[in-house]
Amino acid sequence: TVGAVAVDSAGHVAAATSTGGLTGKRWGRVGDSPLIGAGTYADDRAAAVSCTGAGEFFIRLGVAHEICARIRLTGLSVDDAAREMIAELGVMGGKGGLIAVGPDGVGTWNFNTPGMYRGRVSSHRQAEVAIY
Amino acid sequence: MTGWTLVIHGGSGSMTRGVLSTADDNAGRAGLAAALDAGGDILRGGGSALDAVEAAVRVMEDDPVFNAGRGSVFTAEGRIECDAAIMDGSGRTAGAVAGVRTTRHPVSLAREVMTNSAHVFLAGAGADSFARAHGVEAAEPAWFETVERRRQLDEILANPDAPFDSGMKYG
Repeated sequence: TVGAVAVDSAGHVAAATSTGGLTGKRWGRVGDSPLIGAGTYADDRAAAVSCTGAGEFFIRLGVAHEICARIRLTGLSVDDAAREMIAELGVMGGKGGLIAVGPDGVGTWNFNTPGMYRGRVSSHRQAEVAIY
Repeated sequence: MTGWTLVIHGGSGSMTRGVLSTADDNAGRAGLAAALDAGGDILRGGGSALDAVEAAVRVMEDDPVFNAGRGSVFTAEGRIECDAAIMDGSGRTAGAVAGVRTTRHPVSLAREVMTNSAHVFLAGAGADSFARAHGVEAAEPAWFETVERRRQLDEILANPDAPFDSGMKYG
């Protein structure tokens, strides 16, 4: 699974996710990536979010939309909302990660797996990539 | 707001230091850097977040390192079925596709659904037909297939106790 979230110089956010799913999947199984609100969501009032991992858990929690709702309704920061949802995912036994960015330009990532391919760049930060 | 930010991911999983070969580690980092370049150039030039996320994901869909587009994992039946979604925060418009097999960039097909259809989510052969009708670039199934993903499928199918990649070994 791959994904990207961005905020542009006009303050608009967007999210995109794309995947081949899980190796050996059967019966037309679809995970969270294409489900708006589960693996992908964007709302200028809150954030843009893209998720990766055990999709069934992200679907059940509605992770991408839940992060935006917590930011919009409780004033939580992008970072804290991301952390809360990955923690909740872990409690349910789910594994995975997510990236998020708010209209204020703060970008974040959070994951509970040993590794996540990830990167970020901004108008005030050099590009950086990481795996572990 | 005058600044811009792009964040990307290439999947999460059980990869740990030392499990990935140096070559795979380098290939992953190079793929991520290429995606940041593609999306960052758009934002640096004043382009939209929507264009930037599509451009970054397209680069990773073409990179066999990542499980999306070319280099996707196989289903138990030995096929490749891709899913993708895109969403614009300014109007909360969205497009998504699932189970597509002959469209080179599923994320661009999702954007075409968002922009030029009355729907949000199209699936299966219908989604691929929509792509052909809207001139979204096609690709033969062979374009998506890689030897390494075929090996991973064979490994999983050889172990009936692990019906699919529930351990996200190939996240």
